[in-house]
Amino acid sequence: MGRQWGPSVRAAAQAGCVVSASRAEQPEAGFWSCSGVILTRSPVLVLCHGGIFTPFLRGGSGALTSADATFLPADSCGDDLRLHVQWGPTAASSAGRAEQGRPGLCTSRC
Amino acid sequence: ASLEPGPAAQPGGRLLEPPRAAELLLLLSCPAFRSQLARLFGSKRAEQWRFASAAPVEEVSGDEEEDQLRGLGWFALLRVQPGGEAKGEAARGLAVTVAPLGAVAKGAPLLACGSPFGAFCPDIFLNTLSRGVLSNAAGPLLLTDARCLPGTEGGGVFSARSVGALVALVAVPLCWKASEWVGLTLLCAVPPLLRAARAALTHLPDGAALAALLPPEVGAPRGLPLRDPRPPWVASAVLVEFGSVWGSGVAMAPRLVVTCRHVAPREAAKVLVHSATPKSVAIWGRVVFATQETSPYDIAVLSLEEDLDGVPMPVPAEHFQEGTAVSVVGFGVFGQACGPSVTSGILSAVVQVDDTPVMLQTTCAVHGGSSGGPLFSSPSGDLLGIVASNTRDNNTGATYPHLNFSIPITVLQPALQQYRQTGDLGGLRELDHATKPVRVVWRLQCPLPMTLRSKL
Repeated sequence: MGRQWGPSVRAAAQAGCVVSASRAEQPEAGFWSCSGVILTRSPVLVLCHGGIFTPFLRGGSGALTSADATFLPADSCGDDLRLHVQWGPTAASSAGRAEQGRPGLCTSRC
Repeated sequence: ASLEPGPAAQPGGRLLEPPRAAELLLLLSCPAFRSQLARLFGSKRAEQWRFASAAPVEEVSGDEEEDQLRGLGWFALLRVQPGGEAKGEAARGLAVTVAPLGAVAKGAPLLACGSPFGAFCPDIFLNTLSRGVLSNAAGPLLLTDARCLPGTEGGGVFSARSVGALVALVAVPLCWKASEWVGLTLLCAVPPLLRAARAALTHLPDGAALAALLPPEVGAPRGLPLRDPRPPWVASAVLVEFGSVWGSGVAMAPRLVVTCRHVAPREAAKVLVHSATPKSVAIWGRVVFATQETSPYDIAVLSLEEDLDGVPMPVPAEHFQEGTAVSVVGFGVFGQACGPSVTSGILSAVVQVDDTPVMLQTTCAVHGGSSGGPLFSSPSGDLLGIVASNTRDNNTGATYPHLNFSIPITVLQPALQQYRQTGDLGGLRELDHATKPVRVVWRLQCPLPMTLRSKL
C-alpha cells in the first residue's frame, strides 16, 4: 500500500475491533454489531457506533432525538444488553479462531 | 479506493482474540455533528436521502426514518471487562493518537478501517481497509470517498500522513440521493466525541480517572506538523449560478472561468460565480461563449466583471497517462450548502481520435452539480480536463458516479489562449465543428431518442 500509508495501516490494524450487542435472555434472536476503535489498552476503552444500541433503549429511539443531548447514561439501555468486543492479535498475544459465521452471506460469482 | 486486508491477514482467515465481554459506559452524541447532519440532509430533503443503518434492515415509517436520521449521530463508549489480556498488554496505554479537528485538509488521503457486516465472519472481514480522501467537511461532519459497507459504522478513519492519527469514526457508510448511490461515506470527527465523553464521564463514579485516560488531541509526536498542505488546485473550483441552475466551473485566469454549456447555455447571459477560497466571494460575469447543442464538447466560457483575487490558476496538462491518480473538485451533492467536494480515483481511459485525446474517463465519484468542474492530476496538480457528465442507464434509471467523462484541457487550451490574448472567439467556435469521429466518441452525450443518454 506504499510507504506513506505505513503508520496508518499499523494504527488501524492495532485499534480496529468489532462490537456485538445481544439480549441475555434471547441469544437465539441473534445480535446487532458494528465496528469500533480501541482508544486505550489498560483498561480497554472502545468507541463504537451507537446505532446497535437503539433496540435496547428503554425509551425507544425517541430518546435519541433531543437536539442538544450530548450523552445518555448506560442505564438508558435495558439490563438484558450483553456486549462483546473482538479484535485482532496484538503484540505477542496468541489468539484462537473465531467460530464460523452463519452462512447467510456468500461471495457471488460474477 | 478498494478494500484490502490489513497486514495481519493470514492464509485461512485472520487470527483473532476471543470475544471479550464489555459494558456500556455512555451513549455519546455530538450536537454540532447532528445539526450539520440535519442541515445538509434533514428537513424537506429527507425524502431524497437514504442511508444504510446499523439497525437490522426493516421497513420503517416516515417518522421512524426521521428518528433514524437523528439517531445516526450517536456513538458509544465501552469498557472491556478485565482479564484475558496477554502478558505485557496491560502495560500499554493509548492505542491511538487523535488528530485535532480541521487538521486534515480537503483532498488529503484518508484510510478507513472497518469490518463489513460487523461481527458476522470477523475472521474474514475484521479491519478491512479502504482508501480515499477527505472529500468535504462541515464542522465535525466529514465526508470521504473511501468506500465503506454496512457494518463498518464506528470504524476508525485515519490520516495517511506520518502519524496515522485517528481522524473520525464512520457514521453512515452508504447514502443514496434520490435513489442514486452517492459513493460518499459520512464521518463524525473524533475530537468533539472525546470532549463529550470527558464531560459526560464526570457523571460516573470513576469517571474522572477514565476521562484522564482518553487520548488527547495531539500533533505528530516528534513535532511534525500534522496539517496537510491543502492542494492549491482545490481553490480554483468555483460554483456557477445561471438563474435557477447551478453547476461547477474552474478559474483559468483571474477573470476567465470555464464551465459546461448545459450549466450556462446562453451567450451574453449573466451568471454569478462563487469562489470559497481564499475567501468567500460572489462575482457577476457574462457567458462569452457556449458551444452549440450539437457540438460534442459541452463547454461554456465566462468573463467576470472583477478579478478572482488570490485564487491559484491551474497549470493545464499537456499529456495524459492512464492509471494516473486524479481528483475531481466540484459542487455536486451539496451545491452551495458546503464548499466544493474533492473525490479521488484514477484516469481510467483516454479516448483518442487520430492520436489526439478527445475524452477522459475517471473512477472518481462525480455527481449532479459537478459538471463544469476541474479534473486534476493528483500528483502534479495539473489541470487535465473539464468534467462533463457521469453515466446513467435510461432503462433502469441507475446512475454510475464512478464512470464519468471529461473534456481534455488540450482540446480547449489553444482556443482559450487565443481568446485571452486577443479576445477572438474563433478558436472556440471551432469546437462547434468537431469531426465525425469525435462526434462518434461523444455520441452518448447527445440527446438521441430512445437510446442510452449520458448527462449530469
